[in-house]
Amino acid sequence: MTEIGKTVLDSGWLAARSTEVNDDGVKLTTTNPPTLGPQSRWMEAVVPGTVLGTLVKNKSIPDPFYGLENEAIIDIADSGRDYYTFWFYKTFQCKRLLNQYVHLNFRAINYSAEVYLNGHKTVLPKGMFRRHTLDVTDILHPEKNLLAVIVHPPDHPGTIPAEGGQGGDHEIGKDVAAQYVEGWDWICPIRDRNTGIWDEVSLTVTGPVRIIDPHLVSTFFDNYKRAYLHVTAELENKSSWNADCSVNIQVTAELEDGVCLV
Amino acid sequence: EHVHTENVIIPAKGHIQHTFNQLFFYKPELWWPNGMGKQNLYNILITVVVKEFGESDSWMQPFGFRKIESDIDSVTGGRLFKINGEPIFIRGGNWILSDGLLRLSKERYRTDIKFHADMNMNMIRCWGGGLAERPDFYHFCDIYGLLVWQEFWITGDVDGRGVPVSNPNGPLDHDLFMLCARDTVKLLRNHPSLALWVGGNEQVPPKDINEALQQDLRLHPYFITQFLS
Repeated sequence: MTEIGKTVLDSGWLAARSTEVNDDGVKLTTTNPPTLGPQSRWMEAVVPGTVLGTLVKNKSIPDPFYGLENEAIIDIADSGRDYYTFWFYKTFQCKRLLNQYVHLNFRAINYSAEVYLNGHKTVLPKGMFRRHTLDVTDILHPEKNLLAVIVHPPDHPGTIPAEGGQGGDHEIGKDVAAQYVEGWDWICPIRDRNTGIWDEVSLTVTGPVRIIDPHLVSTFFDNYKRAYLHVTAELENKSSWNADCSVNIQVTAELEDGVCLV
Repeated sequence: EHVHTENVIIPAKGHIQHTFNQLFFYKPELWWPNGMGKQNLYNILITVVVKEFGESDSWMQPFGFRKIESDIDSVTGGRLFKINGEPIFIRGGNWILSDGLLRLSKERYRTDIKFHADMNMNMIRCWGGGLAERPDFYHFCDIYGLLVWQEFWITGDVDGRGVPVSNPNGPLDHDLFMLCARDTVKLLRNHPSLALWVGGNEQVPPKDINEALQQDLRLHPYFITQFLS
């Protein structure tokens, strides 16, 4: 049985360059899941992380932070976006109970992606600084679940002029993404423009009602003697019947040495 | 006194926004920036229990009671900050990001941010050409008392300057920019260290984006009203 709560998916990931994988996401997550091996194009991946982070970990490229090694890595402007379009793959287990709901969360992906889970496809829209939450309750398998994500680089990766300069040719500014990746006075261009699942991936299991993005605000009066805590939260009822809920807020101050005051 | 329960009925497949009655605190331990006092944090735990099912979800956040104000000083043109009514001399550091290949880790964040506190700094400015920093970054700023000045993804070099002027109107998709900005605000807004959202680095975002950001980020009138004792 799966406890209510969050499980971070940050191990056991594989990756491969999209141009070297013949299967599509449906096959990868049903009949033809990837495996590691001497002949396989798949490698162990770093998630959260970027394509270059995975390639450095596998020593497929030198670490760009040493010497002039960055010059040895082909830039996306020369290789084309497909060269840095990568598959990331993982299996996981999640035995949910009746009236439990499961969401798959990506806290940030650069720059757009398609997610395949057990043969079901979902498109994740563009944008480096946005979260994605998928309700996967109905497509989970009781035993092993197969997850594949193909991640595409920013739409406008730009070209680095011979003379370099802050932000290269500024094309990256057309997207909603970090701009330093075309190079700046303090850093060389990042060859994959930081394409990848660069922040936390998690599974959250809840009951029929889930809490979304609470907002906490404090206000003060009488010279900070009188304070109010204002709490607003979105509540979503996933079930098909009215949910009669009691919502509790508990505020504890951690004193020294782990003693709590409620 | 700090456990509060409210009953809510949520329709089938419903999605509601619920504002609780405010919780009263008498002289709470305040959160202060590095060098001004302790970084007192309270754990706020929200749980929802569904009748005939049991606990359905829970959410926890370390929270600091603090009031941050800042205005442009008419004499110097500089921005003056006040924390809990006390003026503060800002000693800040520039922050681009933890690692160029986004190899981000809690250990690295803790080390870097504690280093800033040990250098007696009380603010970190997150540059607009880098990231909207991550919750782990803000968590350690909460713990070590580093106020955060967080810029959105506009820079003077890439947006609206140069010969010829590049990206005079910023990114191509303004709706996407605002969607990312709003989601980022929701991700980070509960951290006591978050002191200031800034449109960009050395550049004002395109007019429509700037106005939308100012509109969305103003202090909600609900929190300005003076409650009578």
